[in-house]
Amino acid sequence: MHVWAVANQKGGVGKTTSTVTLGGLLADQGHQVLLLDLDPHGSLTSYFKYDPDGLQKSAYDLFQQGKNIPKDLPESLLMDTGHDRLKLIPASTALATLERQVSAQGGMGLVISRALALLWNRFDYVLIDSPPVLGLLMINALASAQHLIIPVQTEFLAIKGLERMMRTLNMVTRARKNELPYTVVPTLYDRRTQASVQSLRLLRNTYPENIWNSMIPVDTKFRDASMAGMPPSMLDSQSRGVHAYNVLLKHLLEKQTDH
Amino acid sequence: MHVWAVANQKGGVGKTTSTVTLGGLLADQGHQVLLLDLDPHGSLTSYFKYDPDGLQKSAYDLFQQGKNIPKDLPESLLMDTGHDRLKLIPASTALATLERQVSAQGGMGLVISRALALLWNRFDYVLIDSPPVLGLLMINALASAQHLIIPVQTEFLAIKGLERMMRTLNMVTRARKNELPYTVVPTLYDRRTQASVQSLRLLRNTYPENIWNSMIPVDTKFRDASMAGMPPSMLDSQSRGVHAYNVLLKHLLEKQTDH
Ligand SMILES: Nc1ncnc2c1ncn2[C@@H]1O[C@H](COP(=O)(O)OP(=O)(O)OP(=O)(O)O)[C@@H](O)[C@H]1O
Ligand SMILES: Nc1ncnc2c1ncn2[C@@H]1O[C@H](COP(=O)(O)OP(=O)(O)OP(=O)(O)O)[C@@H](O)[C@H]1O
Ligand SMILES: [Mg+2]
Ligand SMILES: [Mg+2]
Repeated sequence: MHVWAVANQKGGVGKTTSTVTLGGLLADQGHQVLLLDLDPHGSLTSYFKYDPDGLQKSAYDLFQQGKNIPKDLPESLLMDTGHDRLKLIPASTALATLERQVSAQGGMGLVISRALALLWNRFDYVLIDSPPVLGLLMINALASAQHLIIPVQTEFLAIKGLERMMRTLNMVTRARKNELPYTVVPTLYDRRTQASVQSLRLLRNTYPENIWNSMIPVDTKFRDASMAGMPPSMLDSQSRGVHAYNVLLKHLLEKQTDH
Repeated sequence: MHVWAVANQKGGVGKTTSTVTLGGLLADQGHQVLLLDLDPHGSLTSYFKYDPDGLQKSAYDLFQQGKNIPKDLPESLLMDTGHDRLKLIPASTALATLERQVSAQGGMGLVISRALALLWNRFDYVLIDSPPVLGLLMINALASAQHLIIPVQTEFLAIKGLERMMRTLNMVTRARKNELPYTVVPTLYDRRTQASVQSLRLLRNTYPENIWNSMIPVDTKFRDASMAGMPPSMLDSQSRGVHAYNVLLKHLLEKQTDH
């Protein structure tokens, strides 16, 4: 099982969109895929028409168990997405209370790793959507991932935010004792604006080793897909945006076999 | 002095863009304007080319003082923006540590109100940019504001998030003992996409009393302005986006004189 985290401390850069699109494409290819929503705002959960405020069971239950997660708890949290091979563990807004509850206890950075270990033979890929804030939930996502995908909007402010994400990554890497490979993914690229073109060039110069050499263009079909509650490739597999994510997926899969 | 907070728990909906654009327009009209950055990510601070990781003084200092803020501390935090009548109190990334530090101590929800009271004769308007997370910083913004501006992207996921923002508003209103008037501002509107058109209609039906009856269109000039580090009206006062914010500002100023 491969675990990919999708994270960036900047808001609105395409984390949820990347998670659902890549997850949908992997499921289209025949893999069994789990999407895990660790954002208390629950965009990924709302995307599939579930209500993060009203759910009886969610990722929150994993944290309530903390050190000893019952063997069949993760499986009991799986929800349907309308795609045969794509399942979801939803977020609930109660996740927002965890920061204050557990910060005193320590050792809660590995809850998700322990939970995913119980699903190891059930899925081929797990994609984790994180909130735009450094805290316990993001730490859990980074601690359990084997690869980190960092969507970065091609605009000035988002690049400043990326430096911060890198510092967070360095911090987590020291705690993990092994490297966490990452890929910077330029998103919301709009070739009509100078700011987008120049930002992409700046990104490429600053992160030459770990940036994907293409980019995700602005594509209005993503909004249509989120309204329809379907992975974008299910709504329109030929759209520009889905095609770009397909090229990204090939790049990520090649990187994976390298090590 | 009028204090406006700009907040929404959803990321990337145009909070920082609204804060800097409205602030710039108010300064263009001859008002003395303060922008206050309460987002630990510091987008507003980076916008004006300051580094939220490297600043010696910032909004963080106000929280360190807590209950007794020295009289001349807020004034000492003011930074230039390149616009004569527009000043900034920047954010530092250290703001992200406040949640854990102070949650035990209670009573820290009024730090910003106390600090702004010390600047009461210095500015005509204060606009507060908040992070996309419910916590101490957002509570401070809502507790000190006389009006709340809620940017909402015209797409499905953002509307779900608005319900959550409303619940937060109700919670804060109970603690404030008086109403906090608010205006929902549809942003990033793209008339070419069905999802945008339908979302705007849904927003209008759901919040008929408190929604601004127009919307902010997608305008690539905003990215250019953030790269240039200037309020959008300074870069191009005739752009579609700036024009729309001008119409919004007229609406907000009319609402203000009503009560
Ligand atoms: N390539 C794209 N083209 C057009 N719109 C996009 C694209 N990617 C994302 N979007 C839209 O931009 C908005 C923000 O995207 P998304 O919610 O995925 O970002 P996020 O980083 O997950 O935000 P948050 O920080 O709130 O979690 C959504 O409305 C989404 O539909
Ligand atoms: N009307 C608009 N047209 C085009 N781009 C816009 C518009 N409003 C905002 N943007 C762009 O969208 C991105 C997100 O905007 P902004 O940073 O203001 O959102 P935010 O709500 O403050 O995000 P965060 O949750 O990270 O604080 C920025 O790149 C900004 O330049
Ligand atoms: Mg998201
Ligand atoms: Mg912002």
